[in-house]
Amino acid sequence: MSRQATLDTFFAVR
Amino acid sequence: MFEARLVQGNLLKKVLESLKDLLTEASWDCADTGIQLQAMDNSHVSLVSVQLRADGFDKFRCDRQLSMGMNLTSMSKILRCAANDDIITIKAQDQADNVTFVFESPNQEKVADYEMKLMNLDQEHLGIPETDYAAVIKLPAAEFQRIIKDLSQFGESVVISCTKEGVKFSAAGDIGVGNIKLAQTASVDKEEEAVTIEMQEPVTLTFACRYLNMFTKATCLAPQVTLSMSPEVPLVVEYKIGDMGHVRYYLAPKIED
Repeated sequence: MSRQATLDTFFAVR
Repeated sequence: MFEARLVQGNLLKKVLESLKDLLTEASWDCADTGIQLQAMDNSHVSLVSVQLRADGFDKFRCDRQLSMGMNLTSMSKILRCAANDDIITIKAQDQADNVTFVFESPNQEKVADYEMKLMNLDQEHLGIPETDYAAVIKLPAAEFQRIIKDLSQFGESVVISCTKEGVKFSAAGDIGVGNIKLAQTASVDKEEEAVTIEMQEPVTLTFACRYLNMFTKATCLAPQVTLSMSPEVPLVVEYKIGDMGHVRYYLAPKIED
């Protein structure tokens, strides 16, 4: 099974 | 004072069509360099980044930076009142709480203006790291749209796999399996029909069809789309907006547990 990642994991809040 | 006039007003109409399914509201950040928008969808799975450079407008004036928060559904409704060949001007006073859209017919015989309330949006901006992507695929935008539409019938996800031989799109579900392979084109009459692949290393990633389908709403903007992929990082789907900027979509991959 795969799960949907979110962008928060990859991009930091500026 | 902010004022931006675009003779090719239909570009703006198309930009809105490419955003409105993914975002309900967003801020347009205006500066003397141009207009930018960056926003994530509610679930934080995808992000849209739009750039419209000042030099792409026929007239551009922005005395001080301003952030115009807009309901994109409303903005889209207003832009649908503009004809495809209308000249569009966006105007706002400094610290105004509304924005005006002016639509002029090419012969100047019809002029319409629509005023819309601005919103105070507390939006966080994300820093997107500079990435050298392992694979950069350029293909006709209509072809990409067709592939995603076709494979969406099979399952919720599409696997995009890029190797030296070409790029493969696959989906699997209850009714069966679908695979579409595109090889790099050897020679084409028209540049916009080409499939080109620049690859440092093979990459395979899985993405949700739902988002890819929403990205393809931008197909009307450009003849070609660029897909940039690296292992375990978000996909970038880019459409050029004439020669004045781009719409870029970022999509987080699906990850094996």
